[in-house]
Amino acid sequence: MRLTEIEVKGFKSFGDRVLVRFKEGVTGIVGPNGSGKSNVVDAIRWVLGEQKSRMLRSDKMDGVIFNGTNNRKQAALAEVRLTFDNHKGILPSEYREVTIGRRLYRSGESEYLLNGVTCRLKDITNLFLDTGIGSDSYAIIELKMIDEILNDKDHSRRDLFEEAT
Amino acid sequence: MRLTEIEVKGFKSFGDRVLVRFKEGVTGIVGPNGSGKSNVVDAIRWVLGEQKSRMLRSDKMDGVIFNGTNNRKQAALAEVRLTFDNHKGILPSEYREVTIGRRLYRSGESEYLLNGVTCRLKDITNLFLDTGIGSDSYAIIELKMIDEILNDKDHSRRDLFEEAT
Amino acid sequence: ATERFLEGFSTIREHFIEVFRSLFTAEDDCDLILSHPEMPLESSIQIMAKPKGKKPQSVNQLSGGEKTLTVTALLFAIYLYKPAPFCIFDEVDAPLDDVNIDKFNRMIRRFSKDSQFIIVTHNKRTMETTDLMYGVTMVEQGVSRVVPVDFSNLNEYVPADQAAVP
Amino acid sequence: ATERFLEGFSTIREHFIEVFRSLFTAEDDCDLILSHPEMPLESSIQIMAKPKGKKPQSVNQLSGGEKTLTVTALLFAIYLYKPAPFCIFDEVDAPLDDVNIDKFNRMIRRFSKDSQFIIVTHNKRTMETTDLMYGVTMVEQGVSRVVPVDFSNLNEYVPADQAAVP
Ligand SMILES: Nc1ncnc2c1ncn2[C@@H]1O[C@H](COP(=O)(O)OP(=O)(O)OP(=O)(O)O)[C@@H](O)[C@H]1O
Ligand SMILES: Nc1ncnc2c1ncn2[C@@H]1O[C@H](COP(=O)(O)OP(=O)(O)OP(=O)(O)O)[C@@H](O)[C@H]1O
Ligand SMILES: [Mg+2]
Ligand SMILES: [Mg+2]
Repeated sequence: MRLTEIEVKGFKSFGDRVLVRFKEGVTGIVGPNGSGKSNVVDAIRWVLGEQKSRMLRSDKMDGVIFNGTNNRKQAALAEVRLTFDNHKGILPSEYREVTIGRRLYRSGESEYLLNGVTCRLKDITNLFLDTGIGSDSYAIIELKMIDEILNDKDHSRRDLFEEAT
Repeated sequence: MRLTEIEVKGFKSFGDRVLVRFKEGVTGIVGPNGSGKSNVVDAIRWVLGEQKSRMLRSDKMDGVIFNGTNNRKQAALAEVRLTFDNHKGILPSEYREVTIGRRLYRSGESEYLLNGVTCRLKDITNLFLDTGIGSDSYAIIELKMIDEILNDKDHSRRDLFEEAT
Repeated sequence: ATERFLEGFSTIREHFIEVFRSLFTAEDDCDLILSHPEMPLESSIQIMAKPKGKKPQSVNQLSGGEKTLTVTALLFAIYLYKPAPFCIFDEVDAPLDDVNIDKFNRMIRRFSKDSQFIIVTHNKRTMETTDLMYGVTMVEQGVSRVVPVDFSNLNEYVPADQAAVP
Repeated sequence: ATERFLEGFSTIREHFIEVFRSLFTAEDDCDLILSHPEMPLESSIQIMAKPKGKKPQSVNQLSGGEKTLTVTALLFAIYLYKPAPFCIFDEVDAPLDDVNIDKFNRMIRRFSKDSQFIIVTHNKRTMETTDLMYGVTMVEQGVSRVVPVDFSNLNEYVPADQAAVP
């Protein structure tokens, strides 16, 4: 089951809709400081259901909505869609392509979508149960976590093992 | 007042005596992972009076004594000496060259030295008062501190200002 | 559940030793130890890492790069036990020297036959090992856009030589 | 003491704005704000940093590299107010891209006329800006030694091309 595509609009620095297609193997994400690379990683965490705003470097959840620039208005909603190729049937869905989506409106309303149909967060987490994919997955790693795992901060090391076993 | 020389023996990975001479301007310290570069920085912090073992990545203060290898016995004592050129008279000492030293014996005994004469830690900190030099100086910076200053962990940002003003 | 944890733990531990030795060398030593083997589900897991010749009191005494490689070995050991379909690393190569960056990236390539990897990096050596690269830039202030890059147009997106080195 | 703190604070704040704008650009904005201006000695100090065009809610929303440059600007602002005879930076350049590394190192060169700098780094661009370099190695396992290096013998101490890139 691999990631085929991510579509981001109104999420963090993605004022314009951005579509990135992924292939097999190793994809590099490069660019200057502050350009938005970690924001792509945040978008993936967020659409997978991340609930802790501080994991997304934000004080409050609405901090992830594009807050505008000197030349642009802020966005009314943040939206991310992640598409998976499910031809191996790893995800318990009869679809060959599975798209999960998440929206957050500035009003505070929030939606989760599965193949375009509104669903609950639970439906998404159930879909990925036992695949090792999730917002707190042991497969999304940044440098700070290296230290946290080493110091076993907040039982992070224990969680890592429990997640896997 | 500039740093002219550091001499390290029995401190951390410096099983052999090492002498490094510094010049004016910018000195780079390079080398592979785990070779001992940060240990040089730790040696400077330690001889300036660092009392917190965790600032030196150690559980206990005796963790800074060279603990031996497969082919070598551990050291009985850790010793660091730092020499300053005081020709501008910034340090309140009549000497043109000022050398501070620190020793820690495995027995737990510890010594501070000023120009070869045993003294108290207080004599060393008094010497550097108002120079901006000290083990918790705002002039010894590692990457972790960038985050701590940004998050103002343990009033680190406040301390920075108080140190300077 | 205890059964499954113990079986998982023991497999991950074997993988950890194997991966650690390929990120370090065959003469380097490591281990994963349960603090309370009789109560595995209550146990915390201790990491022991001992680069050749050294006798570190704890993993905390290791250098920045050694710590990164050690935790990376643990993560890859877990991926061998329970492969994640995709792995994302955000600038995890930053503390590594050139030799270790190459080992790290070779390990990623080995695992990339079965899992997809997304690697955020500033490092040119890491970039050389990718199959595909995307450049993220802000042509309009504050607005990110993403474009495919390869080594021919890399300098437009990762401006390396625009600033003169004094 | 309040007098001295306020006078120091206001000078450091001016330096911060100036240094920030040379590490970023003249169009970037920043500030240092006392949480309780009427009680300066009880106040905490807030950092506001606003790269051009962006409207970050707080410094926490900034990227890794932007945060590093911002705190670096604050540190240099303090050095301008109260110069430290020597400054030691341990791999502070790790999160920076090439353009920012050059700016960072140019700032260090500027300050190095009055203060001594000791820079621990893995980065070749940073190495090019040093006046003198020492290589730390472990020829004997677990035992560090230090030797002068320059670009002619650098590869013996910072082995860059020993591992073949696949
Ligand atoms: N809600 C938002 N609206 C607009 N911009 C945002 C929002 N949240 C974050 N940003 C901007 O995104 C930028 C950070 O992007 P990101 O962390 O992805 O950078 P990066 O490419 O990872 O950089 P680095 O190489 O320094 O890590 C910041 O400048 C921040 O101001
Ligand atoms: N008391 C000690 N006796 C012997 N060796 C020690 C002692 N304390 C630390 N070391 C060793 O020193 C090494 C770490 O050195 P240091 O942190 O200086 O590396 P470094 O050159 O900064 O590497 P990096 O580039 O990864 O940051 C570790 O491998 C550790 O085992
Ligand atoms: Mg980033
Ligand atoms: Mg180090």
